[in-house]
Amino acid sequence: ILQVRDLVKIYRAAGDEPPALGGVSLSIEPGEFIAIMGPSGSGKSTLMNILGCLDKPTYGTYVLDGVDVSRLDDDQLAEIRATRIGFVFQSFNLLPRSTVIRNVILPMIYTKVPVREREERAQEALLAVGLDENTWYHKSNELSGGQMQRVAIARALVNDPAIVLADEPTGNLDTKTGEIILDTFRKLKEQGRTIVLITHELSVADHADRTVHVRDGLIVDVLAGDAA
Amino acid sequence: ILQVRDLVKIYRAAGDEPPALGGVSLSIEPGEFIAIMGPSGSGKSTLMNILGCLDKPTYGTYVLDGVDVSRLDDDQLAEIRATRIGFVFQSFNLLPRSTVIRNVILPMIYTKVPVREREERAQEALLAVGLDENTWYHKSNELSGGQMQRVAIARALVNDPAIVLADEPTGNLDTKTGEIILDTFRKLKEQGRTIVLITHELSVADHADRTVHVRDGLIVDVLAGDAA
Ligand SMILES: Nc1ncnc2c1ncn2[C@@H]1O[C@H](COP(=O)(O)OP(=O)(O)OP(=O)(O)O)[C@@H](O)[C@H]1O
Ligand SMILES: Nc1ncnc2c1ncn2[C@@H]1O[C@H](COP(=O)(O)OP(=O)(O)OP(=O)(O)O)[C@@H](O)[C@H]1O
Ligand SMILES: [Mg+2]
Ligand SMILES: [Mg+2]
Repeated sequence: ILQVRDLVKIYRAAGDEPPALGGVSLSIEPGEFIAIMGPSGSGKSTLMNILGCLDKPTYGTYVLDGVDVSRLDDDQLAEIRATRIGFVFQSFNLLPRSTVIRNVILPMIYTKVPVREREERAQEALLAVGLDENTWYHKSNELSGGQMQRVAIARALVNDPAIVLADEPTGNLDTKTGEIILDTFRKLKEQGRTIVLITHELSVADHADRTVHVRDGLIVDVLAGDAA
Repeated sequence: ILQVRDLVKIYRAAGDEPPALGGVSLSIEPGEFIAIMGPSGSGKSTLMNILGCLDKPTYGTYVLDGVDVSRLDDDQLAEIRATRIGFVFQSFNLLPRSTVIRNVILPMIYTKVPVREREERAQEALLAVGLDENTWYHKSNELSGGQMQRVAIARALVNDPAIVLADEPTGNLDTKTGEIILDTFRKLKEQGRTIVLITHELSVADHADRTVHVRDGLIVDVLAGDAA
């Protein structure tokens, strides 16, 4: 279960800009599929980075499975990120000069997956996002934008995380390829995993149990089912 | 007028992968607004990179305003890119540690716009994509994904190019912000500029005069108006 209370994030203490998050509270149950929508610059990625233990709030609390995340040291946070959370970044964050398969194998080194299993699990994850052997040995910067996006998704799923956080995972994908990805997420939810997706497309939010609407660093609405 | 004939692009001569473009022909009139759609990996960005003089085909020809682009040397190509073409990259390609305003000013240094005019034109371009003074002095890596995308768009438009090539320009934008961008493109077309957009969203292709459908490195359909 993911619980944030009165979360505030201020990137620049000195300026007179409004905070990126101005006091956000949200509770996400295990097995829930949540969509987050809102205007560009409204704070969605900032919220997701805190949920993913990649960033700390300026004020407020984040309790993850009963543990106050602010009490954890860097090693403990790295452990959580590696074993319990799969994160798909808005700008992918692949290693550009490593191969596709190498990029997907990397998280399994941290979790000490047996070497002979790694290649196989990486290939399965890649096939699940529609990337076949033709792409596996490309460097990740020798791909189309949507192929890079799908490598980032495969990499996020390869350690079977309990929580999947995906920031605009279909932003660079045609509708048909996007459906393959959403299907994958739906199957993961049916296995009891928690899925949180940031999207600007209503057709994607339609797949969620609830849609959280963000505007100017605040949650302005939470609707069951799709966002309309 | 942009004319490609029998364009072939093979990235790796050695492999037995299909070509990224397998023989593409297309003619785009001045003042036309073209949408390009197709599955992830089908060759859209590859085609756009050739139209933008950023890449050369393996076979085939590209004639731009009566000039065979393959006859031009690197300086002449740089001249065309700087003065006649505005290019919005699928992955933005901003200078991460330079400010937003610096990123937008850069193209005007090449075209020797008077120094006192540059700041003003950069600010106008940023306001046109919905980015106000709050963002102008951020480093470009201190922005949301959609804000970075809009800086890339502003930068592409600041030299008043005759041809605008935009690769998924609304991929990271909520619907409302995306409409601001499409409005900007429509106004440019009304001024007689040529607009070519890659998009995976039908609602975006709806704004175009024609939609070109790409699949497996080939043009499979060209439809007037929207892509449906
Ligand atoms: N630098 C490269 N080296 C080798 N192959 C490449 C390179 N860039 C792209 N490709 C391959 O060329 C094909 C077409 O890529 P392209 O980027 O044009 O696709 P696209 O239609 O823009 O896809 P998307 O919608 O995912 O952005 C893909 O199969 C891709 O893997
Ligand atoms: N590193 C940073 N330093 C300063 N300000 C930042 C930084 N990253 C983001 N911001 C600002 O925080 C606000 C929220 O950013 P965030 O990335 O969370 O937006 P978003 O909702 O994900 O937007 P988008 O839909 O465009 O991706 C924006 O105004 C942005 O400019
Ligand atoms: Mg974002
Ligand atoms: Mg592309």
